[in-house]
Amino acid sequence: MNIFRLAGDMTHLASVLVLLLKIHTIKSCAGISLKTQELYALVFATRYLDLFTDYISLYNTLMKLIFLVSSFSIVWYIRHHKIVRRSYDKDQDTFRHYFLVLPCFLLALVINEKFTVKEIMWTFSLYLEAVAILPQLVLLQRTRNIDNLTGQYVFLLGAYRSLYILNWIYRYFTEPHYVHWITWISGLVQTLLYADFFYYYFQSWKNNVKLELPA
Amino acid sequence: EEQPQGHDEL
Repeated sequence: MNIFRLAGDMTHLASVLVLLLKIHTIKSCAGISLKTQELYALVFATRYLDLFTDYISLYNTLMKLIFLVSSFSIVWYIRHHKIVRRSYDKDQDTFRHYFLVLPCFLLALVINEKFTVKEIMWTFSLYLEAVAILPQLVLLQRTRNIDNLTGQYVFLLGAYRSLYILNWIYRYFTEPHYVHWITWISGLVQTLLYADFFYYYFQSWKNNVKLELPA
Repeated sequence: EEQPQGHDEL
């Protein structure tokens, strides 16, 4: 464990908690893409299959449980909570996220580190996580204005993956044989997807104006 | 004894 990875995990945890907090307190999911949340629940479900088989550390198991419970809770809130569901704008959240699942799965079948079920599911979750934010970014483009909590949510998600890239660089130089090209490239693609959002997020923060994303 | 699973990250 290094500081970049710990900071990355904490940032990731913060992003999920910010979202849960928003939905739970103001009982609204306005501006939040259900599709992105469903993709994230699928990412965690397919990545943490080894939750009960491979014990790595208490921290690892605890964090996996938190991510699983929180991501599925968010999906439940938006789909089934009698008040929250009313604020879900399904006419705007129209990204065909199923079109992301299949290519990621096929790619995982072809490009992976080991052709085993667990490894293929793990690789699938990596590819899916890289593109899971797309429905949310499309929704932000559509609804143009975004409220602070949604902006913070996306910002924290992007920041967590950027910190992980620093973690991978650190581990590459400090641990012999630590090479995971698939993880690194997938993580880089994911961070680049956030790059343009970051640009506009910082612009709005610097000029102290409401975040406007160009159409 | 199975070598530790390569993926120790979240």
